[in-house]
Amino acid sequence: MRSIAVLNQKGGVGKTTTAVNLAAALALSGKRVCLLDLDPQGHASLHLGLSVKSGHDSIYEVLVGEASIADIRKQVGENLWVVPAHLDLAAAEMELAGEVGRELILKDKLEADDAEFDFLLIDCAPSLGVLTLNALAAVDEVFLPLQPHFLALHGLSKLLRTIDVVAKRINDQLRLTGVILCLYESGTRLASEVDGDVHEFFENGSGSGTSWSDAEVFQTRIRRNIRLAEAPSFGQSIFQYDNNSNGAEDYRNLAEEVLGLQQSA
Amino acid sequence: MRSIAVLNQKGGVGKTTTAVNLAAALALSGKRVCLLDLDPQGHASLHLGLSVKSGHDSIYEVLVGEASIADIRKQVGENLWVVPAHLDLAAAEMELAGEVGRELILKDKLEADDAEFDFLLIDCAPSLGVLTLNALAAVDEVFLPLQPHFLALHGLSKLLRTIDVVAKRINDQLRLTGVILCLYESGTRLASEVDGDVHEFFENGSGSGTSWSDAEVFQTRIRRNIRLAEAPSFGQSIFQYDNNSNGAEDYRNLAEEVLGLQQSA
Ligand SMILES: Nc1ncnc2c1ncn2[C@@H]1O[C@H](COP(=O)(O)OP(=O)(O)OP(=O)(O)O)[C@@H](O)[C@H]1O
Ligand SMILES: Nc1ncnc2c1ncn2[C@@H]1O[C@H](COP(=O)(O)OP(=O)(O)OP(=O)(O)O)[C@@H](O)[C@H]1O
Ligand SMILES: [Mg+2]
Ligand SMILES: [Mg+2]
Repeated sequence: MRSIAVLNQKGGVGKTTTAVNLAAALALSGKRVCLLDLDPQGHASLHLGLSVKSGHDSIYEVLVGEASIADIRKQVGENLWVVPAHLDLAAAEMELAGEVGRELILKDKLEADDAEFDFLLIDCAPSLGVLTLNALAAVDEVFLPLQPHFLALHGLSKLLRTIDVVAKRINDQLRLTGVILCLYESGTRLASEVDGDVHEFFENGSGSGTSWSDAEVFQTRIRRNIRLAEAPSFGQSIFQYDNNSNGAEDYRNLAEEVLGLQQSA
Repeated sequence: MRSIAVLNQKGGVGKTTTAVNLAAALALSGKRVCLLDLDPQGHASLHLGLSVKSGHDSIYEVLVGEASIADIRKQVGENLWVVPAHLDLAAAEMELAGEVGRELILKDKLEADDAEFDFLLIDCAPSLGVLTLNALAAVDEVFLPLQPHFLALHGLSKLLRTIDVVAKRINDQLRLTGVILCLYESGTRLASEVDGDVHEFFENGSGSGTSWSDAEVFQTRIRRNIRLAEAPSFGQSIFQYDNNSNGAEDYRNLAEEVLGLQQSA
């Protein structure tokens, strides 16, 4: 099973849109996919039409309580399951603060889960707090969505250092394997300049033996497309909402690249 | 002096772009404006071409150390001053955690500052932590930038409750006075639908006697315009970068509305 955390501590760069639609695209191509919502805002869950009540059936009950992942996982489409989040999760940051091995709880719960998937995708909150650390401790790969704007690479060093620390201390399998340019305004000079900067940055890191030295910038760029912003208000993936849109085309292409890209590290 | 915190805990909705360009527009109209960067990411400072070294001259030194605001404030244009931030500020969240009256430090430092301004605008981080609480304790008004997408109003109740708690316990002058629709994709059904939802939400709150019952949704919508995303990479406001752009026109119009809107509460 390929396990991938979709992460960028910067807000509003396309993490959820990517986690949801990449998961949906992989499911449509016949892979069994589990999408785990690890954001207290619960946007990935809402995006696929799930609404979770407080005190029931969210990943919060799994992390701080007795629930198992299997108890709360919901099937939302052929080959596609969602482990939903709820705002209760905001309390987990505080509640887990003092706990020994607090970054390893999700990993344990996932290992206790005997369901078989081809892909686990985790949608992370825009933060490097304890929930996101749980994701990093539990997966092998990180995908990094970036908006090609001026400050795209600003703050990246902090994220890369966090991945490095987790890789050294807790999870030596962890690698940043993919970078996805999202919210891409084609034809603008800004997008193409930052695109160039991003490629240069990751080429310079290549071979450095760090947890991000094998990171590949996907050739597929996810273009700005209003359909991608509309789909969540119908509780649908882009493929259900508008299968002929640019948004659907881009996420289908991204999925093909992800499938072609064997985890080489 | 009108003191305004530009706040939304959601990331990437246009807070910094608004704080910077509204400040610049007000300065161009002859008002003396102080823009205070309260985000450890320091985007507002970078946006106007300031780069601050660690250990020197940022609002961090003011909050945890002996520096005064006057020591670190820089003039960046006629009528426009910036109090810059630096990533050191990320430590303040932790360092101030145990301190008595930790939300009132900025207020004290501002009161000790005898410089005269017509406007103080504070650019907040996408968070409701201790730095943002310092902003809320220190100002009379909150402006809320919203991106007219599906989840614009989701999570708003938490923000409004935070403003209410600060207003009750710490700062009875505090009101949410303005809502600004940003990143507006004109001509899309999504924008006009969420626009309608936002108006309805704030009309329903009107007269409720809460800290947001007088909130006005500005008539000016800030349209999506690539020039607004390009300007920061030159360290310029939109007026310096492209005075004829839609972005410049929209922020000029917003400033006129802000000036026409007397603080009525
Ligand atoms: N390619 C795109 N074209 C148009 N709109 C998009 C695109 N990608 C994302 N959006 C919209 O932009 C907004 C932010 O995207 P999204 O929620 O995926 O970002 P995020 O990184 O998960 O944000 P957060 O940090 O809050 O979790 C959403 O309203 C989403 O629908
Ligand atoms: N109206 C607009 N048109 C085009 N691009 C915009 C517009 N407003 C903001 N942007 C761009 O969108 C990105 C996010 O905007 P901005 O940084 O102002 O949001 P923010 O709410 O301050 O984000 P954060 O939560 O990270 O502080 C930036 O790259 C900015 O240049
Ligand atoms: Mg998200
Ligand atoms: Mg900002």
